[in-house]
Amino acid sequence: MFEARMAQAALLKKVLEAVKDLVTDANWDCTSAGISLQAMDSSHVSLVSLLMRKDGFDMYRCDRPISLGINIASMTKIMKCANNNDAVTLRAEDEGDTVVFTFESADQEKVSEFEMKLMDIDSEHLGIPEREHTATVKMPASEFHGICRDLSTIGETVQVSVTKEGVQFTASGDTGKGTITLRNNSSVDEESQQVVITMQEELSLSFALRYLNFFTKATALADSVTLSMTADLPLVVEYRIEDTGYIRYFLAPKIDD
Amino acid sequence: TSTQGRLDSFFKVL
Repeated sequence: MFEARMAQAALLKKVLEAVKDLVTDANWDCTSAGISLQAMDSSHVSLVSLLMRKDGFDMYRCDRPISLGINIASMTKIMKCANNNDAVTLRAEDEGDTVVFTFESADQEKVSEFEMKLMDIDSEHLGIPEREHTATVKMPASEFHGICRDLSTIGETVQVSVTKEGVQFTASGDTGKGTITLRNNSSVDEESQQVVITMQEELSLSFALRYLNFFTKATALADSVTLSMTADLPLVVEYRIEDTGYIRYFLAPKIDD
Repeated sequence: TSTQGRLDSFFKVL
């Protein structure tokens, strides 16, 4: 038996918002530790890795590991039936082929139940080692969102350059060129407003803005975002989900021909 | 010019 209850449907809605543009179907892997999901986009250029630890739930029970194969669009439609303040419970039998969503209104006067068929999803899992990166940039999530949106009006690729001076985002296209520079401001009082750059050496990498714009759909989940970069390795874009999990995106760099 | 890398070439498929 798997059963997990979260106090606010809004959180699960935000998580779905953050994956639905990249992933069509995904296995939600449930264990006694929590729920995780790893899925690549159809062109295998990017990957999303989600972790929601059990301590983020009001109630959590998972008698044995179970993979819930879910069509993300179907789940998004069902979650749209919940109010943001509703409590939501997910429930699945060990050998079952459905997952049941129960929404309870804050005043407990309305209870809705939706059953969704599970899918058999044969997905490739990638082994991603935790590693130190050459440079990391932590910045307000809304700032990163704005930069990706603004530079998309100029070009398709952004060059991210980290130097002692700060981090520079540059895009160029037929109409011209745009450059946005952020300086380290780790002395700002409000932690969520800080730009904190760590760097072992200067580096410059290029990434497809189309995918970065998909990643910024997670902006509502966190105040800050951290970009981790190493030459010739995929970029990691991480949004922490309170203290109980994260959503990480990986994007393969563009390679010079 | 540049080409878009794929993740499969960076991480091991389990």
